[in-house]
Amino acid sequence: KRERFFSVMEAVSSELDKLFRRLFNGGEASLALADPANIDSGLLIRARPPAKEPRLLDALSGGEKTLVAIAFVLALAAGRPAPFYLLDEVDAALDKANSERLANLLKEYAREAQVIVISHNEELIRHADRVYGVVMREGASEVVAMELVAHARS
Amino acid sequence: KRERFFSVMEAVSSELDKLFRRLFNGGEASLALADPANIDSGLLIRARPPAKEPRLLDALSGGEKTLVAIAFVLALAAGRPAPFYLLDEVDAALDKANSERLANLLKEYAREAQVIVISHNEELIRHADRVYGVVMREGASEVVAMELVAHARS
Amino acid sequence: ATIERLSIAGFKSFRRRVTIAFHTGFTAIVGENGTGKSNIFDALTFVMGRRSRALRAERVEQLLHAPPTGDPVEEAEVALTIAGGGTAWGDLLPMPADEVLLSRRIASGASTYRLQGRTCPARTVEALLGEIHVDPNGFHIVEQGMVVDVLERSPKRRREILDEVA
Amino acid sequence: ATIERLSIAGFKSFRRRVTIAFHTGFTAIVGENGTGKSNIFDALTFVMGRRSRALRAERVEQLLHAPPTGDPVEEAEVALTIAGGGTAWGDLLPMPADEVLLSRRIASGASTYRLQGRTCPARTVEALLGEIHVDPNGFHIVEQGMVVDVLERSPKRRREILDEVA
Ligand SMILES: Nc1ncnc2c1ncn2[C@@H]1O[C@H](COP(=O)(O)OP(=O)(O)OP(=O)(O)O)[C@@H](O)[C@H]1O
Ligand SMILES: Nc1ncnc2c1ncn2[C@@H]1O[C@H](COP(=O)(O)OP(=O)(O)OP(=O)(O)O)[C@@H](O)[C@H]1O
Ligand SMILES: [Mg+2]
Ligand SMILES: [Mg+2]
Repeated sequence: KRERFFSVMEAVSSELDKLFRRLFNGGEASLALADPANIDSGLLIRARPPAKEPRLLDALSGGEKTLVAIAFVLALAAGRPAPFYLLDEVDAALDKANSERLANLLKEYAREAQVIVISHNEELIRHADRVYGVVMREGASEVVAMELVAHARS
Repeated sequence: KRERFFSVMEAVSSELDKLFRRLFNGGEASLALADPANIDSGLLIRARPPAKEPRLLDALSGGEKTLVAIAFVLALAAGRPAPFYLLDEVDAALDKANSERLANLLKEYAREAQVIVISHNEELIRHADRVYGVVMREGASEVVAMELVAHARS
Repeated sequence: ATIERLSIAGFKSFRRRVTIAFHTGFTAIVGENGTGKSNIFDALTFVMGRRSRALRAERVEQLLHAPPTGDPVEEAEVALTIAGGGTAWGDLLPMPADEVLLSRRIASGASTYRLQGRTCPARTVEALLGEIHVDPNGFHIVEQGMVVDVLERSPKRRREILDEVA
Repeated sequence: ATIERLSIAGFKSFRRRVTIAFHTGFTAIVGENGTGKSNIFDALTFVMGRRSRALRAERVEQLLHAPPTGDPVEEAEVALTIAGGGTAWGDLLPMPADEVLLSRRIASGASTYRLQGRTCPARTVEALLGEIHVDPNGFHIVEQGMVVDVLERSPKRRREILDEVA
């Protein structure tokens, strides 16, 4: 039971590092028990963006925290894969470059699992296999299937 | 003292309604005491977007809540004007049309007060009198004054 | 397992029945503020068993569609078609099936679940979803504004998360 | 009153001294994630008296710039030039002035305030800012991720807000 836990923590930690490096183009991340001797102690997330000194999670920027949180959520799949991911505007704090990196990562996850994303972000939407538009008419929501049109400005 | 409070509440409530209608292109908003007989009871915010039935604040969408919150913060100026507004990414949840409406409103407030906004949103940035770009080099932040260039695509 | 179709009627901002096909891969849902995107999210988690408090409603009645003028509707229903549960669902279904229709209805202030059209208790739905690793309160479902919440929870809470996936 | 200039040295991600002129009207601060925009926000509220806990740091030492390799700097300073305080500041300044230089320094684990270059207690800064209706924890200052907080606070807390502006 104890071995099972450590092997899952190791798998998720190494997946977290892999995803972090991918989203940040470098740096490192890992999980650790607050007290390695006590299996029930709290779980710490260590995250160090590239070209920066390791620092409290809380000192990270809004966009950096978003990427770490998403990496953690996706890394949990190394413990138990989820059949679908349902993400509502998780990209609100991301700049263009990070939105693009996240979109590419989600596209990869979408090969194994269903990825359903609500977003206002063109970067993310461009990578989708299908797009549904929601409109409101007279207080009632309606859903329209939308065509992904290639823009003149790439 | 009691009269002073009610007159401030009335002024802020009517300003909130004015700002709300402006940001939502209609609808209505107001402030009310939870118990009108008790001057120390809680303060309720009523907000009804256009073409929708009045509903709990909590049932509003992310973008709608953002607009109500900003309208409330700006309406407080009717009680006591602030010399500057410092807003860090308050527009994260807003779609293009709402960002545009917010930007126009902030531009107006900027005639009387200083408005300093941190944003990734082109709609908001376009309306600014000046833009500072922040970059990071070798773990150190640097600030550059930027030129607002009129885009070919308006 | 995959989510095939979601059908929403009378729930939150959905007056007439709306059906959305999800398919495999990457689906994006877009639209202006206040149009109903997060309400689709709510419908999906609602039919999977999430409580009304987590759906931005204080009581189940508030989930019934209320038009701008006039009375709220009397009934709301959300139906979800899931495929590929395979053998995991063996005992929980009335008879073996590749596709499962799971629905949840609100009427007269109460909510009822149906599986393949037959009424069933909430725990059957919970067990069925558990078999395919779906948890309406799970980490693979991230509500609007909640993405960094997992970092702000106490280290203890985060430690429990690992248990849940282990 | 207006904020004229903000000067940041050794504070959070600012190694060499950076000076930003604010002027009247609408100023936008842009840049990619993690470049230091919110740190500018923090510098502005820091010099006005906000506590380190509200600046994403547990202790004041964490506000000292730490380069990617090597030791943190020994000292941090943020200086703010405010104009147009007018007669409101009469008694609080050493002598009448149109422009006021307010600065806050961290060294040896302690923070000190200076007004026109002379050391002063935190309450003098608080009084000075109060005269021009500036509150480092006021509603005219909205931190990243906190905009809807005012709606989520209890109605009691919101009621107190009205008192603060009345
Ligand atoms: N029971 C109900 N009946 C009718 N309309 C409702 C009901 N509950 C919520 N709504 C409406 O649904 C709208 C919110 O929809 P939703 O939260 O899905 O928006 P959204 O598309 O996610 O917007 P955003 O981009 O701002 O997050 C609100 O305007 C609200 O008035
Ligand atoms: N004491 C410090 N020394 C050096 N760097 C620091 C210090 N404190 C914070 N930082 C760095 O500052 C960066 C965060 O900056 P900030 O929060 O201002 O970003 P931002 O521009 O607001 O980004 P976002 O758009 O993502 O919100 C972090 O990468 C953090 O590592
Ligand atoms: Mg939403
Ligand atoms: Mg920031």
